[in-house]
Amino acid sequence: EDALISGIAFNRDEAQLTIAGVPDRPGIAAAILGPVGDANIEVDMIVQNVGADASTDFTFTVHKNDYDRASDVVKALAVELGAKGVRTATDIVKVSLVGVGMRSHAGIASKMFKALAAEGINIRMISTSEIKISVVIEDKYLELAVRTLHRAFELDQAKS
Amino acid sequence: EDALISGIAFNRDEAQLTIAGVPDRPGIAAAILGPVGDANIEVDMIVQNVGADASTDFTFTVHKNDYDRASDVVKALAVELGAKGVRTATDIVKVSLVGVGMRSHAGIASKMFKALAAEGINIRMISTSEIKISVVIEDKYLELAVRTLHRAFELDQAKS
Ligand SMILES: C[C@@H](O)[C@H](N)C(=O)O
Ligand SMILES: C[C@@H](O)[C@H](N)C(=O)O
Repeated sequence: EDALISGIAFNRDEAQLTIAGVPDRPGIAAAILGPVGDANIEVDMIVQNVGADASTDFTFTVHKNDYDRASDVVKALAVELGAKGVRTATDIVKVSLVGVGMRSHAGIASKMFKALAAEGINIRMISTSEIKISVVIEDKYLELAVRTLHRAFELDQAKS
Repeated sequence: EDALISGIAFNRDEAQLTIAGVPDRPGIAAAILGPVGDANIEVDMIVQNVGADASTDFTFTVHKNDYDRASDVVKALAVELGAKGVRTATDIVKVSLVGVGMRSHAGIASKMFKALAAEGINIRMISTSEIKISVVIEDKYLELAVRTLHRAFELDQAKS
């Protein structure tokens, strides 16, 4: 196994905005991000899963300070695009397993998910890259999640 | 603007598997990835958006060579988890804008999405990190997408 886990990162300054049921056709992603960028709102995660019935949900996260403005932009877009609705959450935290060579390691992801599940922590969103497996969970679980993952991946041992 | 775009990467060896309508409660993500990892199937992307009505869709990509085995695992899981169904696609390609400091740049993402939209390329999935904005599109658009993004981000100029 070539993966090397270097640590746990988290970001509790984010808010999530989802435009639900947007048309799944060319131009929609641009139609959403364009106005968000024009409003000078920075975006961290963008998550969109495969659609069904020609529609899908489009989610992105922003800094909590930009939430109100982003929410206004998104509500207007939802009407303009004929979306099903808008769902948002400010009680979120992004927790990431950081490492190298983590891509292709179903075992590492499942270990991370098992550890969180064992503490009753629901995983609201998942997004991965070669260097990070990120989950979005409810912010009240931040400390428990970080402690749990440190233990599961034996990251707390270097200091003992 | 502190972002630096270094290039376009793509992976045409992937297949996508989605378990649609899985229960959105602790333990489900682990219940899916566990058996996939146990079957020695490597996983590249994992994408899960926020749920609604206590359910969500769970998507991951594997190497095309592992598609048949992954498909068997997923179909069995869908039954076991009481999921709505399974959707899969082997006609996909992952195209990524690679750089540094790309996080927080709604303008970069919207430029990427606009460029693809202008060529009529539908974006099936989106997943982002600080160093990559990745989209999954239909594989027939690979060459067009890469050429379009090189032009949009002026990455073809170094060689002229
Ligand atoms: C859907 C799945 O991610 C579930 N929410 C879990 O925590 O395992
Ligand atoms: C939903 C959105 O991503 C759409 N498929 C697009 O290509 O813009």
